[in-house]
Amino acid sequence: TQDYHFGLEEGEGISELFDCD
Amino acid sequence: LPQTPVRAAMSTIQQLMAVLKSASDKPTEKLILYFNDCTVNPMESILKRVKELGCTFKEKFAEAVGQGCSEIGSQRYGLGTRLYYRVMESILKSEEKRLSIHNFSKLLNNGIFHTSLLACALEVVIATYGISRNTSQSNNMTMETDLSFPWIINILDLKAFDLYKVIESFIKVEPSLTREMIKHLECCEHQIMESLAWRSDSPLFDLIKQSKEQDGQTDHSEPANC
Repeated sequence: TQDYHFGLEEGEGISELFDCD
Repeated sequence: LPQTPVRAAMSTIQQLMAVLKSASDKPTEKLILYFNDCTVNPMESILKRVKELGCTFKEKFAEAVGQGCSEIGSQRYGLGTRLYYRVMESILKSEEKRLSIHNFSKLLNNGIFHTSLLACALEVVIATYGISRNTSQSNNMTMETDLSFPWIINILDLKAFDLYKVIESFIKVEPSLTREMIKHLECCEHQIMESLAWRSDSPLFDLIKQSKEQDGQTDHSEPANC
């Protein structure tokens, strides 16, 4: 995965993206 | 033996098969524990969705590649389902560690999350066989042409922006993805960012609107979809 650009902020995950607490 | 395009393609498929050989096409014990920890148990709706989307996938697959290939469609969907459950479990473990919670009721009862995750898993399976076709240049395998992205989101009636939201987490938690597959998913992301997410029915516009409202900068003279 070294070439992949990760866009999620530090400490952010999929729960936030689907509006979950 | 020297590496050839065909050998490389077969190796990619064999690698996927090897990873998914031990995976289950049903929720694992660990996943069932997560489901039981939810305020509302999502198990029934998850199984129902997988079954219903399976019917759609197999029907559309046969339409795209020929009615004689419906068994191949079933096999591909079976592989996609295994990958879907495998990645779901890894995502939940990762989120459990990050958030220190066990109850994922909101996430696991979100149908869009599940459809997006399943679509991503199916795209990996389709692309694995698609890469094989492109590399081997075999005429009898050109049937995969019509299945290239964004075919999967169209047949599952999924918004591209929702698929975009799972891709990064999918890559993060699935260590078996080849470099080529990560590149493919990144290409899907770019296609979404550059055009698919900007279609008039995209949920992105609601998010932009919400964001502007939260910032107190709503401009009423210009609708968000302009």
